[in-house]
Amino acid sequence: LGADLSSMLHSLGIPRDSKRHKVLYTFQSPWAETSRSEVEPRFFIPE
Amino acid sequence: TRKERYFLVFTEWVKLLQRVETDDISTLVFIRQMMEKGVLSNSDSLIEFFKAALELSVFSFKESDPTGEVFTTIDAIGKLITKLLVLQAFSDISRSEYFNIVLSVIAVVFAKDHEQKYVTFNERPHFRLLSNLLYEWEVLRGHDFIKISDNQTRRELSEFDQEFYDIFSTYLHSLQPIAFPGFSFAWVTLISHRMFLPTMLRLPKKSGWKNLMLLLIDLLNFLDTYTSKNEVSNAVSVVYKGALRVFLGISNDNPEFLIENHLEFMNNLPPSYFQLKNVILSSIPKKMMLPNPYDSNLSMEKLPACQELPEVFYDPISDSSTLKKPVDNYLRIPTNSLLRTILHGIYKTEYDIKNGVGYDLLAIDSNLVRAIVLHIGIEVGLENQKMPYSALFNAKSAYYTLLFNLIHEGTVELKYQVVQVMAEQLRYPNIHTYWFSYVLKTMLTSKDWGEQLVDIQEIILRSLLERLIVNKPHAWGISVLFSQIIRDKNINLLELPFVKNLPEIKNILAPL
Amino acid sequence: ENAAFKNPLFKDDLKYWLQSKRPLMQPYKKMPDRMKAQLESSLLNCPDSLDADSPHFYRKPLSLPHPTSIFFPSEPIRFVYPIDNVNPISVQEQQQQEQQQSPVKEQSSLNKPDDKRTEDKNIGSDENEDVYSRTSLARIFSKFDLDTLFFIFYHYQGTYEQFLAARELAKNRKWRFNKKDRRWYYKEVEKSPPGMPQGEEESWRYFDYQRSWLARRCNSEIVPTEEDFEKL
Repeated sequence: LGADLSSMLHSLGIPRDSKRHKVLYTFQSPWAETSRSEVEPRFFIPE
Repeated sequence: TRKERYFLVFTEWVKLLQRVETDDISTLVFIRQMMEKGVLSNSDSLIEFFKAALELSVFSFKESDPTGEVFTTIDAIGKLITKLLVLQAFSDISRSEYFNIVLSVIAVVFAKDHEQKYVTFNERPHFRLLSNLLYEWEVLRGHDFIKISDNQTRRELSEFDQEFYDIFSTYLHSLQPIAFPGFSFAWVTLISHRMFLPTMLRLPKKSGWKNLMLLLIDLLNFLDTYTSKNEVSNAVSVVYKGALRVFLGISNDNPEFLIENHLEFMNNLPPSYFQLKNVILSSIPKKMMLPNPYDSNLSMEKLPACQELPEVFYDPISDSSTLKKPVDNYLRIPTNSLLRTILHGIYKTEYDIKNGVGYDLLAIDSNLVRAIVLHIGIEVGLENQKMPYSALFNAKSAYYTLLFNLIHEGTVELKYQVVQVMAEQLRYPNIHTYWFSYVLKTMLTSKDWGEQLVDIQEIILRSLLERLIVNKPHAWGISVLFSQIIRDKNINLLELPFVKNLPEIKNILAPL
Repeated sequence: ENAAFKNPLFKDDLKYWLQSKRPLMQPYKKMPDRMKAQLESSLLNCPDSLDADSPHFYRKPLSLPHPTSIFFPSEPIRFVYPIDNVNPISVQEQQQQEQQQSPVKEQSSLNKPDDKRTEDKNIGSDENEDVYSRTSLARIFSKFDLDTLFFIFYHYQGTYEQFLAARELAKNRKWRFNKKDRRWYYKEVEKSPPGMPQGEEESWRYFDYQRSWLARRCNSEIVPTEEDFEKL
């Protein structure tokens, strides 16, 4: 029957409002338990 | 020994990076000296040096104080590998040969460590190195390698970018959990890495999709192989939870990837993973507004979106398949002999073990059934732009009769496979969702079934219910069809014999 | 067929690699104990977000290291934002919080029937919403004053922090970076006071990082031109 995904969505940072934010660029780890800290996303500094 | 000398040279490199910034000129001088003095002058020395450096790094990871900087040496290797990717003139070997050699050394050192150490194998240093390579490359490639001042090199790297990910994906594919169970959790973390997954999803012209499909299918195959019906080991269920979360992330960021590849995913998804199935099939295009599926006066006919063709990343029945011609010929002129040919082609000569809900074996080629059903949907979608509504939404049309006859003539497992694959096409508003919901609704009350009617009704309702009794998300098309069936005056579900005999089903349907 | 493996140097270790091909050709019907043990150990060693984080190499210290008390955390504090929360909390606090609070029961955004999926927020397309907006570091930067942002920008060249400082200055504080003189400029528009003929008085300020470390008014003739500004 699967599980209620709301806490998993919450841990992914997929907001409850329908505004979509990209979550994969700051994806810390496949599991909430091992997403202990934020990770440095890709960024770009012009010359 | 030469190996010990390589240890010394590598240790010097590690110490250098602890004293100067990584773009300091002394790092270039150091690399030039390694080239001139034969440490990195040809493939053989390259292999031996990196083998020594890797073994030393993995060893030092194990020896270092876990609360300190455990990755100093590993990080130094990653930096050296990427610097060499940029700096070398690549006259005698190409960039991709170099990268292949380095990844081959990494793979072999890793495999030896994995096989020899057995349960004391620690995946983390190997993970960190591959994670660093993704990071370093991402830093380099920003704004089309604008950091590279030399134009010639910059152009070469820009061309190499695609190859970098091709080669990297090939090695990731070889490191998959079925092959290296001791690396499983690191592997799932790598394929969903923030510097890999979003890049593969968004490489120009979807050129990363094929490799990404391969890796996600490796993950599904691992789950399918080791999910047995009565018990799933704790570790496998944790892998599953990770996979579910990755798919949710993809569905949020790039739903079109799941939308256009749904066939391949359904072909490889363990049949009992209904919630993951729903996550994949509930993906909707980013710009789309979903009308409320329970709205009683919702009709797909009035929805402009239901005339749109869903994108499919490849044609399901490739020309190589033996059945493409008979199916296409049948759709032009339906004949019994063609039907026989198609039916014959669907049955397999040997059983497949399948952890299905309610079945363990499969004597038909379910992937072929899925390909035929989707192919019919694609043909209908194309015809829909030319032919009138009445020609296609018609129980006499060849499209409908082929599906009808496959079910009518088929064994109960073929009946179920065809129906549940049609249910898979009920997704967000598009012409496939619209037409297949017409077909299922028509079939549900069609008198042409004769004494098979109740069996077909049971299979259709089962194919819908199994997708709705699981936790959300639910595919929009399934919800719409089911709520229409509930309200349909031509059928009273509670009167159906298989509902009357099953109180738990009756208890679900009665309140609805 | 991997050309690299043809090299004799791979000869004695290649057997370990080839050994891994067997379960691929012929997956086990039932997971053998050896494999179960390996899977368990993989779960135990599962890499976490710190392992996946960007490697940090040596950076020239800004100033001579002044003695800090031994109680200062050596590992950089990683901030984690519970999505709705506005105050950054450290990992330790979050772990305490998690023990107390039951998992958040909230209506998932997936498939709410009247779900109105709005226009997708591509990265950077929307003025303020981009990949970084929801990270704790970016939120902390929005609390820094200009002085701190300029300090980070000019003294942490090439780092993620410099990027965030520039992003905060440009996106939220509306300053603009001039590629030519590498100064940050700010255009002030003063409405003429009511009663006077309506007009707008434009004046420019720049941050003088070389001498006074102050924001100074530009004298009227050196007004920066548009193409001098970096497109951030």
